[in-house]
Amino acid sequence: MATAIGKTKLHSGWLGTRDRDVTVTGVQLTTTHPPSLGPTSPWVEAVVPGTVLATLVKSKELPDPFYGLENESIIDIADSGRQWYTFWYFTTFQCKLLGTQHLDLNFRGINYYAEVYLNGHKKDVPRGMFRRHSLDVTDIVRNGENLLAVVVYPPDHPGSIPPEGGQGGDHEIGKDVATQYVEGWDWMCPIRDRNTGIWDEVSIYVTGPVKIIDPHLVSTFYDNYKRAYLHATTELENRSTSVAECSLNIQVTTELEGNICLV
Amino acid sequence: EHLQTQHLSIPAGSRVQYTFPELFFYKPNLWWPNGMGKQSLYNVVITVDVKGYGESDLYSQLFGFRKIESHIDNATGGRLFKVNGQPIFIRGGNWILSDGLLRLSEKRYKTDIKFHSDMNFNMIRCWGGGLAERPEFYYYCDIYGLLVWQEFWITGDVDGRGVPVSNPNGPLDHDLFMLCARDTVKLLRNHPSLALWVGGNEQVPPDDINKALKQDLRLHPHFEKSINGSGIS
Repeated sequence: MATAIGKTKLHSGWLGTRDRDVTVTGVQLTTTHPPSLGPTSPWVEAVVPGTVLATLVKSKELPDPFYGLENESIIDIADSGRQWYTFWYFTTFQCKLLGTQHLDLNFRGINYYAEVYLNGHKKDVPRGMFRRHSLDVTDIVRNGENLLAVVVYPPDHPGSIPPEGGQGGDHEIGKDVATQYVEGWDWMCPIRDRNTGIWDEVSIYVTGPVKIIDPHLVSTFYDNYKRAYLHATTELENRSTSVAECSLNIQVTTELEGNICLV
Repeated sequence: EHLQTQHLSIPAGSRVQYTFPELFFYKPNLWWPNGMGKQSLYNVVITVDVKGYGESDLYSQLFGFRKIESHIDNATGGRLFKVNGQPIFIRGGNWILSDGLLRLSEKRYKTDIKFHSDMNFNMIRCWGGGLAERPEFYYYCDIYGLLVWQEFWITGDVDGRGVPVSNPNGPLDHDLFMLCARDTVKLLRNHPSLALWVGGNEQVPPDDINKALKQDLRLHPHFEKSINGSGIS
C-alpha cells in the first residue's frame, strides 16, 4: 500500500555511536554495512530526538548529570575535543511512493550541523540550531526499506569553562547560533556536549505534486469584536514538470460539545 | 462562510504565495489567557487537490481569535498588555527549557505548562539563552492559556559584557542568525499563545540584527490600524 499523504515521525529504532568508533563511511553504513546492536558492537539505542549526552546516559555509558555531582565525572567538550561528541545516528524506515508522490526528510532541529546519508546518497545539513531542514529525497528513496545515517557535529565554538566557573564560561558558544546556557550559568552547570545532537523532531513527509508551505493565519476585529475576519496566506510549491490545476480549500471548524463540530 | 474553495494554476517547478479571500466570523469565541475566560480554539484545515491526482497536501492548525497589544508605560517603564481590548495583570514565570538533555516529550511539556496554569500564571517568558520553544510547548500554552514572551538568542555571551569580555557584536554569522529567526517565526507564528517577540535577554541585539528583526516583524499595514466601536479607524 502506498504511503499516505502527510507526516510520519521517525522517533524509534535509532542507533547511535561516537564518530571515533565508526570504521566505515556513511555510504557504506547505508548500503552494504548497516550497523546492529551486539556485545561487540559500539552502537547503542539512541534517543532521537535528543542530545548525544541523552543517548550516552540512556546507554549507561555516562551517569545522569543531573543527579548529585555526577556532572563532574563527565568530560567537557573543551577538554575532550569536538570529535568526542561528534555522533553518528542510524535508523531504517519503510516507504512506498506512487509515481507522482514526493518525499521530504525533515529535521526540525539539529545542533549544530550534519551530513545525512540515505541509501548511499549524501546530503549536507548546514549550520544553525534553530532552523528546519527539509530534504527532498524523492529521487533517493526506494520502495521498501530505506537506510538512513546522520553524523552530527557539535557547535564550532563550544568554548571552555574557567576553573572558577562563571556565567557563560568564556562566551565562545555565543559566536554560534545555538543555545547559550550550555556553557553554564548562575543557575545551571555546564552541559558537557553543549546539547549536540538531533534535538528535535525527525519525520518523513509525503505529498503529491503540490506542497503547502508555512501557512500564515491572522485575525482582524471590528465593531467591538462582533465581526472578525480570518486572513490566511500560504506558499505553494509545484514540484511536478507540468502546470498543476489546483483546488485550494480552507475550512474552519469548532468543537461545540463532545464530538459535535460546527462548520 | 467558513468553508472556501479557490482554483488556481501553478506553473511547473515553481513556488507561489497565495492569499485566500478573508473568512468572516460573527462573534467568534475568543481565545483568552488563563483566568480571563475560555481558551476557545478553532481548527483550520487547508488542503490542496490537484486535477488528475487528488489530495496533494493537507495542513491543520488550532487557531485562536485574539488580539494582543502591548506598550511600554511611560510612568513605570513596565510593559503593559491588553488582550482582546482588556487590560491584563501579567503573572509570569521564567522558562529556560524543560530538560537539559533536550528530552522534550509532549507529556513533560503538558505537565510543566499545566503546572504554570495551576499556579494562576498567565505568561511564560522563554529566556534568550535557552530555546526557541517547540510547537508542542506552544500547543499546551494554547490549551492552558499561557501567553508566551519569546526571546531570540542574544545574552551576556554576545553583548560585550562579562569576564572575559564576550563578543560585543553578537554571533559571528548575522545572516545565519536572521535565517534561524525567520524560520522560527514561521514555525510558531500561528499559535494564539505567542504574545511577544523580544530581541534578546536584557539588551538590544547588534544594530543590523535589531533593525532586521524589527523590519521583518513589523505589522503589515493592514493590521496596524486600531479597532474601535465602528470598525477600523
